[in-house]
Amino acid sequence: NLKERLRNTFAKLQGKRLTASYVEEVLREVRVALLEADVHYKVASSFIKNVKELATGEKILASLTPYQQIIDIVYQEFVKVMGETAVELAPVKGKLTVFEIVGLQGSGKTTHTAKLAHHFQSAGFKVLTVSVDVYRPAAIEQLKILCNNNGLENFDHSGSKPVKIAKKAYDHAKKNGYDILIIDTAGRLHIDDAMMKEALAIKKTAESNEIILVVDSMAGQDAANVAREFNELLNITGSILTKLDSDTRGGAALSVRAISDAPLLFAGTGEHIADMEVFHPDRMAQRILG
Amino acid sequence: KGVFKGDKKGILEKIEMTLLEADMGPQTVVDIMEELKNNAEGLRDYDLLSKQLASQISRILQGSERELSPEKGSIILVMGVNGVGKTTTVAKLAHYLISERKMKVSLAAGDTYRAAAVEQLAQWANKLDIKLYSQQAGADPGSVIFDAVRSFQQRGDSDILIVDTGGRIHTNENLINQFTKIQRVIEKAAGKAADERILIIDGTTGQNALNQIDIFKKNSEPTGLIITKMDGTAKGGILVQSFRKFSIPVLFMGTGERFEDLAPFKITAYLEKIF
Ligand SMILES: Nc1nc2c(ncn2[C@@H]2O[C@H](COP(=O)(O)OP(=O)(O)OP(=O)(O)O)[C@@H](O)[C@H]2O)c(=O)[nH]1
Ligand SMILES: Nc1nc2c(ncn2[C@@H]2O[C@H](COP(=O)(O)OP(=O)(O)OP(=O)(O)O)[C@@H](O)[C@H]2O)c(=O)[nH]1
Ligand SMILES: [Mg+2]
Ligand SMILES: [Mg+2]
Repeated sequence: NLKERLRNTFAKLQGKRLTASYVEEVLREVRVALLEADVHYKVASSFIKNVKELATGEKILASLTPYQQIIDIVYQEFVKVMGETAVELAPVKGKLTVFEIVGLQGSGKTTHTAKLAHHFQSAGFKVLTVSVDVYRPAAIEQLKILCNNNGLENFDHSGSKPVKIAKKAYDHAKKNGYDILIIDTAGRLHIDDAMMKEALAIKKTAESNEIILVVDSMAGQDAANVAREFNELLNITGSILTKLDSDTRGGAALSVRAISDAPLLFAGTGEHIADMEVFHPDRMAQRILG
Repeated sequence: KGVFKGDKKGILEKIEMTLLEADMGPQTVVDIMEELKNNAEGLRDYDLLSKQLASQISRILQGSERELSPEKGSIILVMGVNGVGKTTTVAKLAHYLISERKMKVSLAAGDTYRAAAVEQLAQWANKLDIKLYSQQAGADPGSVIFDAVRSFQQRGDSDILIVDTGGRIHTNENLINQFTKIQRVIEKAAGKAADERILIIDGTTGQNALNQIDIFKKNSEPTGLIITKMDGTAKGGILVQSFRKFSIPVLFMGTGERFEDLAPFKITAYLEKIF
C-alpha cells in the first residue's frame, strides 16, 4: 500500500537532505497508488500537481521530518478535494423537495431510492417514492416491494411513459403535502442520447431540485466519463457511492467529486435498508490512499 | 491520429494514456509500454505503433477466446457480485443456446433474496417462452436449486438448465459460504458439479475485478467469464490482467440490455474497442 511504498522510498533518503527530485520520486509513488485505487489518470495527475507545489516549498525542504510532512500534505489535499466535511442534505418540512436518482445500469439506484426514503422518513419527513423505470423487467415491482417491506410510501401506477409518471407522482406529492419525492429512474448510458434527454425531461417536468448520481464504488476509469457527461447534461447536485462494503479502494469517488464538483452525500454499505451512511471524506481518504 | 507523426514521445504518451484509461492497471501499462519501446525502436507513426501494440496485447490474450457449446443435459451456474448483469445474461445465454445451438433451455431462479429477483427472471422466461423453476421469495436458494436440478433431470424436456444466483460481494464470507453450499447442492442433486460455472464481470469495473475473480476462482473454478456493459465507454481492460493472472477464458461480451445483446468474445473486436 501507499504507506509501505513511501516508507521504502524514504528509506533510500537515509538521513540526507530532502531535495525536489526526491519529492518527485515520492509523488510518482503516490500517483501509482491512486491509479491502482481506480482514480482517473487525469484526476490523479492534477492532484499530484497540486501536492507538488505544496510539497516543494521552502518549509518542507528544510523540515526535519519531510516524510511525515509529505504524507500529511497528500492526505490533507485529498480530504480538501473530496469536500472537507461531511455534507448533510437538509430538505425543509412543508415544502416539496424532489430527488431524481440517476446513474449507469446496476449501480444501485433502486436500492438507494429506498434507503434515502428510509433515511428521510426516520428524520420525520413525509416521503413518497416512485419508479419511472418502465424498461427493466420488474423494476417498478422491485421498488414497490422494497417500500412495502420497510414501511415506506410508493406511488402506485401502471404507466408506460416515464415523464408522464413523474408528472403524476409530482402532482400527487404536492397535493398530499409530501416533503420529499424520490424518483427512481432507469439505468442509462451517458452516451445514450435519447435516455439522457429523457432524464432531462423528467427533471423539467417534476421540477427536480436534486439530481443524485449513483455510482458503483467498484467502477474504474470510466466513472470519470460518466460523471462528466451526467453533470454536463443534468447538473448533478450530489452523488452516492454504493457497494463500499466490498474491498474496492473506491478511487471513483475522487474522480466523481473532482469532475462533477458536487458533494459525495452517502456511502452504500450493503443491501439492507439501513446500510447507508453519511459520506465521510477522511474515511475515504484512508481507503483510497491506504 | 496521423497528426502525431514525428513526435514519438507524444505518441507514446498518448498510447500510455489510452491503456490507463482502458483499466489495464498502472503496472500492466508499464510492462506493456516497456515491451513496446523495445520492439518498436524504429517506429514513429501512431498507426504503426498501435498495430504493434495490438499484436502485443493479442499475444497476452492468446487462448482467451472460448466458445460455449454445452452437451445436452448440462447445468450452467452463473455467479458474480451485485448488479453486474447476471440475470440479464442468463436470459441472453438462453436465447443464444436456443437460436445458435438449437437447444431447449430451462431456467432456475436461484436468487430468492433480492426484491423482485424472481419476477425479473420470470418475465425473461416469459419473453423467451421457456420454463422457469422457481419458488416464493425468501425460500432457501439451496432447496430451490435442488428441486430445479432434480426436476430438470427427471422431466428430460429441456437440454440445458441455467441457474441464476443472487449478487454477492466476494468479501462477504456468509454469501461465499452460501455459494459453496449451492454448488454442493447441485452436485448432490445432479450427481455431478455444474458443467459450466460462469463468472460475470461488469465491464465498467476497475482493479477490484481482479479481487472478485481471485475469490470466485478459489471458490468455484469458473469455466469462463462474461464481461458485460461493453456497449458503454468502458473498455474492460482488466481482462488483460485477468487472463495473464488467472487464465480463465472469456465466453462473451454483453453489449446491451436486450436478450440478443450477447457477442462471442473475439480478441480483435475487443482490441478495436480499446483503440
Ligand atoms: N452489497 C451491496 N449491494 C448493493 C448496494 N447497493 C445496491 N446493491 C445491490 O446491487 C444490486 C443492484 O442494485 P439496484 O438497486 O437494482 O441497481 P439499479 O441501479 O437500480 O439497477 P438498474 O435499475 O438496473 O440500473 C442489487 O443486488 C442490490 O441489492 C450496496 O451498497 N452494497
Ligand atoms: N448497457 C448494458 N446494460 C446491461 C448489460 N447487461 C446487463 N445490463 C443492465 O444492468 C442492470 C443490472 O442487470 P441484472 O441482470 O439485474 O444484474 P444482476 O447481476 O442480476 O443483479 P443482482 O441480481 O441484483 O446482483 C440492468 O439494468 C440490465 O439491463 C449490458 O451488457 N449492457
Ligand atoms: Mg433500478
Ligand atoms: Mg440478478
